[in-house]
Amino acid sequence: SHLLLTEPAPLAANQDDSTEDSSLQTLLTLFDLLNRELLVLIGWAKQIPGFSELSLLDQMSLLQSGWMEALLVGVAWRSQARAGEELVFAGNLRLDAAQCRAAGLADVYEEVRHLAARYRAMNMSPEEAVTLKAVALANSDADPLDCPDSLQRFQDGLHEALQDYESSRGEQHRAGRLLMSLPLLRQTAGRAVQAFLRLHRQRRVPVHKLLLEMLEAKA
Amino acid sequence: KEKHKILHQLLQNST
Repeated sequence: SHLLLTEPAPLAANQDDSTEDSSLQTLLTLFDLLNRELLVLIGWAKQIPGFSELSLLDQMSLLQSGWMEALLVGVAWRSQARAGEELVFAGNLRLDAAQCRAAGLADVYEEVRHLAARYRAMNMSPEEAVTLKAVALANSDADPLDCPDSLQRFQDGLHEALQDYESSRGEQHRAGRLLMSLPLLRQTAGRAVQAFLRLHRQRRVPVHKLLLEMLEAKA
Repeated sequence: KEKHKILHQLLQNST
C-alpha cells in the first residue's frame, strides 16, 4: 500500500515542434518525456522503504543499472491495458509499430509489446505492477556494492511484501510468475538503452543532460 | 563520480 500511495502521477508528453521531420519530432518528444520521467523516478526511489538506508554510492549504482527497467515496467503496464498495437509512453504519446520503426525503435517496439502481452496474459494488478517496478530497481545487479547487507534487507523487504500480498489473495504461484518476467524486462531495457544511445551517437539526436548521463552509465 | 554528478546531486537533495 505504501508503493501504491507513492506511485507518481503519470506525466504528459510535451510535443516537440522545433523540426518538420516527424520521426525526429517523435524522438525529441520521447527523450524529453524520458528525461522528466527519470527525475520523477529518482524522487520515487527515495520513498521506497529501505532505499534510503542504502549508502549514497549504492543508491547511485542501483539507479544507474535499473532505471530503464523501472521505467519500462510503467510503459508495458500502460500498453497492456489496451489490446491494440501501441506503446503508451504517456496518455498523449502513443506510438504504433510504424511510428516506432520510422523513429529507429523497431526492436524496442517488438520487445516492449512482448512484455506488455505477458503482463496482460497474467492480468497483472496495480499492486503487482508497483512492486515489480521496485523489485526491478532493487534487483538490478549493480556491482561492486558498498554495503551488500543493506541491499539484501532492501530486496528481502520487497520480496516479503510481494509474498504477503499474493498470500492474502490465496495466490501461491503469482509471486514466482512475476519474478520470472524479470529476464525479459532486463533484455528489453538493454535493447532500449542501446537504441537510444545509437540514435544519439549516430543520428545525432540531442539528449537531455540527465538522460544522457544515465544512458552513458549503462553504455 | 564527476561523471555522474546530476544523479549524485539529485540523490543528495532532501526529499
